[in-house]
Amino acid sequence: MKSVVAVVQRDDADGLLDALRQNNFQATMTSSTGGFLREGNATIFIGIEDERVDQVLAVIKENCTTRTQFVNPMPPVMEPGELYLAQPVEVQVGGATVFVLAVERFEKF
Amino acid sequence: MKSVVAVVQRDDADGLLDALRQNNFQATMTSSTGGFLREGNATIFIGIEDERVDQVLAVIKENCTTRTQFVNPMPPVMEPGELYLAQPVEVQVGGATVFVLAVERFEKF
Amino acid sequence: MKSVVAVVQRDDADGLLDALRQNNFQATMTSSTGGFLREGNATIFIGIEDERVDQVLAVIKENCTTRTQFVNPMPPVMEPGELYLAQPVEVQVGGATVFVLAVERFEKF
Ligand SMILES: Nc1ncnc2c1ncn2[C@@H]1O[C@@H]2COP(=O)(O)O[C@H]3[C@@H](O)[C@H](n4cnc5c(N)ncnc54)O[C@@H]3COP(=O)(O)O[C@H]2[C@H]1O
Ligand SMILES: Nc1ncnc2c1ncn2[C@@H]1O[C@@H]2COP(=O)(O)O[C@H]3[C@@H](O)[C@H](n4cnc5c(N)ncnc54)O[C@@H]3COP(=O)(O)O[C@H]2[C@H]1O
Ligand SMILES: Nc1ncnc2c1ncn2[C@@H]1O[C@@H]2COP(=O)(O)O[C@H]3[C@@H](O)[C@H](n4cnc5c(N)ncnc54)O[C@@H]3COP(=O)(O)O[C@H]2[C@H]1O
Repeated sequence: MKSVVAVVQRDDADGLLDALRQNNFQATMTSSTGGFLREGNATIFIGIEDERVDQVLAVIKENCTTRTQFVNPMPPVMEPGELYLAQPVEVQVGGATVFVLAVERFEKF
Repeated sequence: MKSVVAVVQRDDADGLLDALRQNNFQATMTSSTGGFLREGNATIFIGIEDERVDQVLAVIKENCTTRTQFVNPMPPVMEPGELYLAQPVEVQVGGATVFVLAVERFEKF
Repeated sequence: MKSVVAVVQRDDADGLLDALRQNNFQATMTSSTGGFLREGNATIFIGIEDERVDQVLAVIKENCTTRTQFVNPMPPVMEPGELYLAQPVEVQVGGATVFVLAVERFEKF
């Protein structure tokens, strides 16, 4: 048994849950926040048998897309009267960041 | 050290946390959402010594109950003018889905 | 690859995310609740290469502080007419409770 933990963008979360359901994967989602952009994203975990890991990774890959975000960089420390025009910086946010962990024991009550 | 991760129904979460506290287990809870019903549930994780795993599973089992939910199935694609009467479908939602993971290192600061 | 999961106090969460970013650690945060005090705290997980575990633990230790909370204990069961004056009880809440888990596989899509 493995636990597959995927951090995905909020815009992809519902579509991914639909695709997981259609492929007979059970999943649980929690709301989360990215450490860098401090924007809301989603963390989805899926408990599955060992031999289905490749299949679930393919479903995640197909349903999550890389996007470009424009971020205003932190302004540098300024002298009074100095003018600073923030040039938004382009940041690529990946479709999914995925961790596969071993599950020692699985129970349903 | 093990990390016991239990997905439980929202209605059982407070009772389970009380029972864990009475049995001297420390725990942390996050709000979560089920992939199938898309309803709110709760994910509780408990870091414990290896020899207490059976005891904590017994506490979880005693405090979480299976319930029946009635769900309106997704309507099929319809022709204009066709009438569709949704027959609610009965879905059993288990008391707890539990994963036990190995913890390599534990620190408190 | 390891997954470092740290339960920290809400007051330390933003400062810790800043420090992780400055030290080039990527992280994801979810809101959580302590099982004992039932107060909001934060659970932050960080996927890192094996050889950086000590460094990230040092960053967590430096940015999380132990605090004292005053909690009103649960009143005992009382006879009618008996007077009960709750003496608030002092509880120490640690800076961080940290679990290190092994990651079998890591993917970015
Ligand atoms: N120090 C830095 N300098 C420049 N650019 C930086 C950076 N740190 C992050 N970024 C960029 O910002 C994007 C969003 O990161 P964020 O931390 O908000 O949101 C992250 C975070 O929530 C999670 N994540 C990624 N790697 C992680 C890891 N090793 N551990 C825990 N969570 C991770 O996945 C989300 C998407 O990550 P992804 O790598 O695709 O996309 C990242 C990355 O392209
Ligand atoms: N494709 C399908 N066809 C028909 N019925 C289906 C189905 N998928 C789920 N169900 C039913 O719906 C109940 C609620 O599932 P949900 O995904 O909302 O809520 C789930 C989910 O949040 C979590 N969960 C269960 N198994 C999991 C797994 N392998 N990985 C991650 N989370 C899991 O535990 C909650 C309760 O699960 P439980 O199995 O007791 O109860 C499930 C199951 O009886
Ligand atoms: N039965 C009991 N009797 C007397 N005092 C008790 C107690 N249970 C907890 N405490 C005290 O209350 C503080 C807050 O616990 P809480 O469960 O709200 O919040 C906890 C919980 O969310 C998490 N945590 C700690 N140990 C954990 C574990 N083994 N598994 C999962 N989460 C844990 O870290 C937070 C801070 O824990 P920390 O140990 O520093 O601080 C704890 C501890 O000093």
